[in-house]
Amino acid sequence: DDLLIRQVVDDDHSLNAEHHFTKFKTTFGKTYATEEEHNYRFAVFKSNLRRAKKHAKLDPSAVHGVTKFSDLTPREFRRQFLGLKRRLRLPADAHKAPILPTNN
Amino acid sequence: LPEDFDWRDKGAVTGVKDQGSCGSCWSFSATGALEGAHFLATGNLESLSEQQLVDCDNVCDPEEQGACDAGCNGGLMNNAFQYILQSGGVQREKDYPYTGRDGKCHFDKSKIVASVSNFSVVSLDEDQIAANLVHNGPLAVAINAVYMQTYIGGVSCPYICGKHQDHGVLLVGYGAGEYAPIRLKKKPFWIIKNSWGENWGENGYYKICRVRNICGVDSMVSTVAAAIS
Repeated sequence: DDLLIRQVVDDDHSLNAEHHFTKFKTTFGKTYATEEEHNYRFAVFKSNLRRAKKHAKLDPSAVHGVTKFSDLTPREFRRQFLGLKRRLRLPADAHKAPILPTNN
Repeated sequence: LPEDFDWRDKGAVTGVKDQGSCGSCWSFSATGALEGAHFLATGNLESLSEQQLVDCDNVCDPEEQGACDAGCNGGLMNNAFQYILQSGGVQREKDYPYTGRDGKCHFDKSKIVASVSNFSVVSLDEDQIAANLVHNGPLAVAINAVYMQTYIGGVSCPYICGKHQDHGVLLVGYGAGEYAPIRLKKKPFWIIKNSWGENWGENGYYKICRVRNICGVDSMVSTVAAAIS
């Protein structure tokens, strides 16, 4: 962020969170059973908007923003949509593919 | 090796699927690799059943305690290949359709359409990964998915990646470079097929930088060969 520009509106306002949340619900057909649930999901959504902004800074060659997962906490996202049961490393006991020529 | 390569252009990749709210990414990664290998072996592209793996595969990784395939609670692509080897094969998607929930196994051996003859892991070397991709078909890969929750498009090339957000996907191609305005240069990338439907990412696909094992994409790569009956 440019330090010469002072932020004069609060973060929620600058993120335009309410507008984005309304659009998100319409786009992805999201409905929540209770007002309490709705408010909780809005809070998660705002947190994810901040995360998307952070991701955009840390990953500048990609576009980050609102996705269909924007009302999920990272933990919910992991539990519901991931599912790899092991650390990322080359399995030591598995058969190794033969080395292939890569020139010409 | 060609500068750009994409198995989608050659008809080896089925449409983007959607795993729903179920941790079955590993099964989609495994069937995607076998769909490609089966296409290479037979010339026919068949959409294969993930639900068969979700319901019937309980194979465990001998290297890591507790790393057993468990339907919507997660699994591993290599375990799935081992299961397919042991069981004889996989049915068509339409014969054993996806429900997105754990269910009782009702595998019918008489309806097997694709089988595994062999599978192996590919070394961390990115040229070897590309060579195996071109030579053997789409590859089952694991990736840290922390940036995928907010990803919309472009080439993802984060400076750092998180922990404990690991996901099974399918490597279907690579590109020589897409211009990244912020870095003022072209960045080579891998093309990844995901299983979160077409309304995620770039029509269901993810592009990630092809340098430095970004988000662990080079760490767990498997190639599979299909048996010809």
